[in-house]
Amino acid sequence: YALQGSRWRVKNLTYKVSKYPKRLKRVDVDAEIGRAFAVWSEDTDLTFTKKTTGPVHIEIKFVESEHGDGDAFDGQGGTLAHAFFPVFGGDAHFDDAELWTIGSPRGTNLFQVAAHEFGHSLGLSHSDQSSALMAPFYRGFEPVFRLDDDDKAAIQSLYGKKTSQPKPSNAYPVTSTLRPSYTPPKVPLDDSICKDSKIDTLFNSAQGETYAFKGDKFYKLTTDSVEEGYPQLISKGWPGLPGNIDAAFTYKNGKTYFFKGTQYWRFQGRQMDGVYPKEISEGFTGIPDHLDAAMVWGGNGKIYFFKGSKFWRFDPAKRPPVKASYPKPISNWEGVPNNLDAALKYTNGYTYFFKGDKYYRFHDARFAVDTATPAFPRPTAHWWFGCKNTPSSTAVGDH
Amino acid sequence: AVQAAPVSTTTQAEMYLSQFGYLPASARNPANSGLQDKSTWLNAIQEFQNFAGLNITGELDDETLKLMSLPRCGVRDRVGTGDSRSKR
Repeated sequence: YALQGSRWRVKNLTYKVSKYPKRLKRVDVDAEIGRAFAVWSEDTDLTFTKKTTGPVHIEIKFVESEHGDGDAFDGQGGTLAHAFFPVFGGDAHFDDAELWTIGSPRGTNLFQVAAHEFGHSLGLSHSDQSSALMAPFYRGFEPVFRLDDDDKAAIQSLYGKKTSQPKPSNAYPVTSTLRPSYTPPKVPLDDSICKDSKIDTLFNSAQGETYAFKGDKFYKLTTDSVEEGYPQLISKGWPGLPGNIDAAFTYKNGKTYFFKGTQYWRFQGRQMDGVYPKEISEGFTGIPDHLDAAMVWGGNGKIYFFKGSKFWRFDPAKRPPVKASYPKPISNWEGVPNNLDAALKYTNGYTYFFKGDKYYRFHDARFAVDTATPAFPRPTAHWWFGCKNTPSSTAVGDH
Repeated sequence: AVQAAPVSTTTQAEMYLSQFGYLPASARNPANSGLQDKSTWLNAIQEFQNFAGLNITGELDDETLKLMSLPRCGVRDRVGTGDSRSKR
């Protein structure tokens, strides 16, 4: 999947159909549009409320040829509809020259096209997976609709997974531009990580918990520090896994992969998922041994490996999984240094790179290390481990 | 109703690739409606074929033209790839 780079800051969205199609009953259109939105609320906490008047987040229109946005429709066939990404307002326009139909193999299925367009309204770009709803081509009427895993991963990367807890308000907890909300930090009981905050790897579990590995120990992180009771031994938390791990990531299949030297291990939660270790050269063809860092990048859901001054993109769905054009220089990731220790797509949507006792926040849409105050890189001890009496900035005299 | 024409000529393919973000507008020369840069053209076709899961031939073969003629969403496949391509 691919993300455009913008998303809504609220999860409770409103819509209205301001111009209905010529050939369908309004009540039927309303039902199909409602079904199409429901596709995206099934696996997230997004809600969509229909309004008939007043301002709304997403306005829907059935129009023909030139209709005021400079992107004229072309009659039957060709372009069926288009929609604007959240940053451009989220509106969806349908070409009313099409023969829009409901539950019929004739014409063009309104539900399928609307569900696709609303994906754009929510921030998704076109996917190169032909099975995905967000693939750009209309593939004919499908009597049984099922959202592809690629689409699910895409929408959840923007709006999170569905929770069963009632939401306190309409307000989406807007992604903090600084990592944790900074209340007085708790000092980890074992503060060795504060004295030497260089870590081996960081990763999120399938449940969204963040772990830092260092030597033979691991730390479970809270939003601003280390959870009480940590560090613990890696051998206790992930039986069978050695210490001094090079890199780790959790893939969209919910499994966590750990890399060390020439070998890798796969875990489902805290249980080894088969007979491991295996050789990296066998399971990850095209990826070198002795890695520095690995992550699943939120920009496209693909796996990135880093070593020295180079990086590799790994796509398990492709043959070969690593294109011939790799490795490429890490300098392509503007502002990210060579010889990384760890890389992480954090639960707030940002990508973070760690090197030594510092970390960098990467702006996926701008393809560069973020500009903020204090500037990046920042000290990992202060911002990730909640260490007291450690500087919050790497700038000289700016503690 | 007006019927969208299938993509069958180089000019139509050029417009298609331009419309959906594979070909920067600056690659087209309005003076002769031709392409100034052959490698840009080749790269655009290859990018489309790669994205669409076709054999990457770099040529406007039947399979490629057929896919270009399918009804589709009007949003660009390559977002942010106008005249100013992002670094990566």
